[in-house]
Amino acid sequence: GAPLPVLVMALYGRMFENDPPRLGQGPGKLQ
Amino acid sequence: LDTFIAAVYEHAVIIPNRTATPVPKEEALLLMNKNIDVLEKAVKLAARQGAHIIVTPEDGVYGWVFTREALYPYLEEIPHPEVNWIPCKDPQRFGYTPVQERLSCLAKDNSIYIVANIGDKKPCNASDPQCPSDGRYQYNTNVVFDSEGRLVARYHKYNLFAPEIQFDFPKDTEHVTFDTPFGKLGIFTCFDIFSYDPAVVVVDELQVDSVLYPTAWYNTLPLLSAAPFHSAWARALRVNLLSANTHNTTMHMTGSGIYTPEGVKAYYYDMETESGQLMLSELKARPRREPTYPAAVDWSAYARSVKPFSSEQSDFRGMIYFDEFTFTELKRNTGNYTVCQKDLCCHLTYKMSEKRSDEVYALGAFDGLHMVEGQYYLQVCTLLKCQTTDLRTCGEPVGSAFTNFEEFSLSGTFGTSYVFPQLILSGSQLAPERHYEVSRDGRLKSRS
Repeated sequence: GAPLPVLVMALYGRMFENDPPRLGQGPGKLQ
Repeated sequence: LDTFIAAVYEHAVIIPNRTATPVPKEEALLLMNKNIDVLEKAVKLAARQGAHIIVTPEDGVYGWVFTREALYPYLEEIPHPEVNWIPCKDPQRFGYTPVQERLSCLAKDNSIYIVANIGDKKPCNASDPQCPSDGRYQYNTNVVFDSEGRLVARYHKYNLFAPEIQFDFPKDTEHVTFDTPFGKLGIFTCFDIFSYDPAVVVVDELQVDSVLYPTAWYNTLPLLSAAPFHSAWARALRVNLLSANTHNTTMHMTGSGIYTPEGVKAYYYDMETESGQLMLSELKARPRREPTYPAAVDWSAYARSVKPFSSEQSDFRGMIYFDEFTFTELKRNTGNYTVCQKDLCCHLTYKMSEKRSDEVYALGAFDGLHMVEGQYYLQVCTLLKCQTTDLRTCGEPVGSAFTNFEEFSLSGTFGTSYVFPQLILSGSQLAPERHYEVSRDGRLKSRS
């Protein structure tokens, strides 16, 4: 592989089991 | 069909003037037809090149600058696909629906599936305790018309983004999937991609082959830019993802693509011009059945098998988009580093071509609840270039890098099996798969 001019490298993990029921958009919006 | 030709159109949306009061219905339709005129050119071009389906962006027909009241004249009654309706043949069946009629005729006349994002309205009254005071629900809605012009899918966006005050939340999540000659398709919208429900559900539980994904995504480096995030999601979920983004350089909106479990088939990123862009690519209709279908990754296997690299240097804190990371600086041209935060330890082995004095890199870890513009739990390991040589700028957006990495291996002790691997090069370009790989034990590593 050629040398790479890296800006960002990331392993972005999502822990779904801990999430609120809806990805929170402020309490006022929830029905 | 074993393969099919997918098209995605990044559309520079013609946006109406900001107004708090509703414009006349005729004016709203005029604006929407201007956008559909542009989409029509892309549809015809894609059809001429043999595309079976074209995906267009979220808000692609009327934009995103609305109050709740001002949006109303742009909305139509969109029925459930079970009514088996071809608006092009029976335009009056559900009231005044000129946009659906035009999209349906476009699909039928060009024999192509069309995915678009428009607005649905549903009247309600006091018998419904949740009915808004103005007597209707307004939904951000994806629609799909098949090559005969039939409405085959309708999806109401579940995870609205904070500024989308013009729309209502649907009462429940909708898992919208439908079968086609080129595989089982699923559909959701923009911010939904951060969710388990519907995003992971349609892939892991309902086993779709491809996801149709209209989005209006503004890029936020270093970790939340459209093309890197969406291509990483497709690899992690091992599914085709047809992502059509809006194009608006003022809003940093660009980054569309056709992504597969093995990598990027086509993508577009343009912060220089205001023009739209059509992309096409031939895809496997059912990737799971292919011998090349990637095996599942055990994202923490490697990181849990190695001892943390000891380091005499101290960690430091830095913010990435409101999340406080724990960082450690890469001081030499080669090395092994470990940085930890709560339950997550990130390991990095790397070799630079040379250690530049004018560029500083850091390895960062985050384990916690992201709280801005939505709340969701993250575990992130990242290697990034700091904005300046001042360590306090680590995590700030950076556009270019001149430090070349000859070798690298990044891994983490993740507590989740949903890990999206991103690799962004100078100029926000995606790294070609020939330069890196994701090993089965969870390392994002250079191909030596």
